[in-house]
Amino acid sequence: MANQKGGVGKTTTVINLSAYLADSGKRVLAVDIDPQGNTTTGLGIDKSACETSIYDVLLDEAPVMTAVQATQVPSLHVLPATMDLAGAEIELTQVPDRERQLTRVLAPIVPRYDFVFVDCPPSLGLLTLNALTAADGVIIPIQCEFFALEGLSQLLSTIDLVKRDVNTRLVLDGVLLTMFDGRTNLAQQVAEEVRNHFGSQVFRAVIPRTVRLSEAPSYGQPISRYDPRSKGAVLYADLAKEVLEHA
Amino acid sequence: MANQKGGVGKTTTVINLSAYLADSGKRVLAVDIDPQGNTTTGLGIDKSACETSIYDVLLDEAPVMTAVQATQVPSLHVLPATMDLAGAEIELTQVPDRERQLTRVLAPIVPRYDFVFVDCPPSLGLLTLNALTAADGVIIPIQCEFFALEGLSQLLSTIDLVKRDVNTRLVLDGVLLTMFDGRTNLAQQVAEEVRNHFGSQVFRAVIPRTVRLSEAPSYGQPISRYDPRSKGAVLYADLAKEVLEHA
Ligand SMILES: Nc1ncnc2c1ncn2[C@@H]1O[C@H](COP(=O)(O)OP(=O)(O)OP(=O)(O)O)[C@@H](O)[C@H]1O
Ligand SMILES: Nc1ncnc2c1ncn2[C@@H]1O[C@H](COP(=O)(O)OP(=O)(O)OP(=O)(O)O)[C@@H](O)[C@H]1O
Ligand SMILES: [Mg+2]
Ligand SMILES: [Mg+2]
Repeated sequence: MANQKGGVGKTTTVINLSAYLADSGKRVLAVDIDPQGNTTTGLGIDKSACETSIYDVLLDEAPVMTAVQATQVPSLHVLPATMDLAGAEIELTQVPDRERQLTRVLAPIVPRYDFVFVDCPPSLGLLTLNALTAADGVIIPIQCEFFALEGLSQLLSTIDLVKRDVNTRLVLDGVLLTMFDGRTNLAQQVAEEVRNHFGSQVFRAVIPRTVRLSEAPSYGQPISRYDPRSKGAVLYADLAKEVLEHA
Repeated sequence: MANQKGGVGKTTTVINLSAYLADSGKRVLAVDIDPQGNTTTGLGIDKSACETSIYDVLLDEAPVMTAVQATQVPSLHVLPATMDLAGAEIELTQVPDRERQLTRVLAPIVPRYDFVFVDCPPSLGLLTLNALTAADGVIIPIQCEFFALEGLSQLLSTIDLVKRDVNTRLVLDGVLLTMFDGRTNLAQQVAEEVRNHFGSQVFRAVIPRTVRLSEAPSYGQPISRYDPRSKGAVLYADLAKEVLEHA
């Protein structure tokens, strides 16, 4: 889940898409490599109680299974991030073959899951590069706002470079329109422009801007638990079905 | 203007606060060091037409005055960012005393302005460190949403480190509550928590979430030009008055 533009719904999508896929019987792992640790908190994990986090796994050779935690959603696990991850980008530059560090440390557990989602920070630095190198595909959430289109060419060229140099199997799984407010012309215009640009790669499910979606993380719950009948919940459930169709 | 949380209103605040201060007769420079270049576009500058940008000034020894451009607002200038800035963080690591590069290149022009605002990317990497090293003070925009509080301690400890090691004059100018939606409990709770934590350092002006504010950049205009009587415009004008009181 990548986009260097901030606040576009990367974390919200990892949390809610993961939860609906788990509810449909899939075994899902959500990996948080954003030092802010919003996926970790949004899934109800107390960061101060985490003994081992993704930082220890990436840089201190802690076995990955010691860091993975269960969540309140059966068959949804999380690999939590804590604040010490903030130093990781600089420390990773010392590691040989540094873009592949996440690929290496996740290798032992990837076979245990049907889906692994990685929540990236809002940048195209070494943590996001590690995610793109480890991934089979990338989902790009795009906010239906004016600035949303501005950084896209940078993101797409970064994906192309990773595919060319380190990870030939990387594909664009899809583009997800988020925070859509149908009452504004701006949202309609941005959505139209994204569809013109990406065509069938745009998921049919368009996530609306709703208060319930922004409230759910404050209870440490995905929307499927917090308010499953809300509009946002229905659209994330639709997205999960679409992802299952493609899988 | 710094906060590693993405999408909290850093760019929107630089654009609109700068424009109102310029309207009040101050000479203002907006420096865009975010590779996304949203401040540059939001002030109506065509990035593809920029011959010299902040990248050339930081890394190619272009004289800063050759990159500064006028905007449609008299006495508001912008130092634009283009996509090549994306490579700057890695290249800056080769520069001796790298945190002070922005301070060095801005030195010749700072005296010509009453206010210089630097719009940072959503990370605590070398570009943001350069901004904190060059600045007298930092304004932290905080979105009235749950995740907003999560990364604050990291940001505050980074500010403290910069103050201790490289820039002793750096102070917290204030905390600005943004995207406040009075109809939701969540926004009220976040605002209350921020006030409990920061007390009088929270600006009295609270910026509401309004469609007009999100539409203005698509016309390349600050809100003072796009819709000066809108609620968002009035609150940014109030913020400018408060900043002038403190100056
Ligand atoms: N569809 C939505 N409707 C309303 N609020 C939303 C929606 N999606 C996300 N939000 C809220 O908007 C804010 C930004 O979303 P989120 O944190 O998921 O984005 P992000 O891309 O992960 O941000 P960052 O770039 O900082 O990692 C959060 O406060 C979140 O709760
Ligand atoms: N008060 C507001 N009301 C409504 N929309 C807003 C408001 N402030 C900002 N926005 C919109 O929200 C989005 C995020 O704001 P902005 O880009 O200013 O944040 P940022 O912190 O600079 O983001 P980034 O972390 O990516 O640099 C933009 O699309 C902007 O137009
Ligand atoms: Mg996030
Ligand atoms: Mg910005």
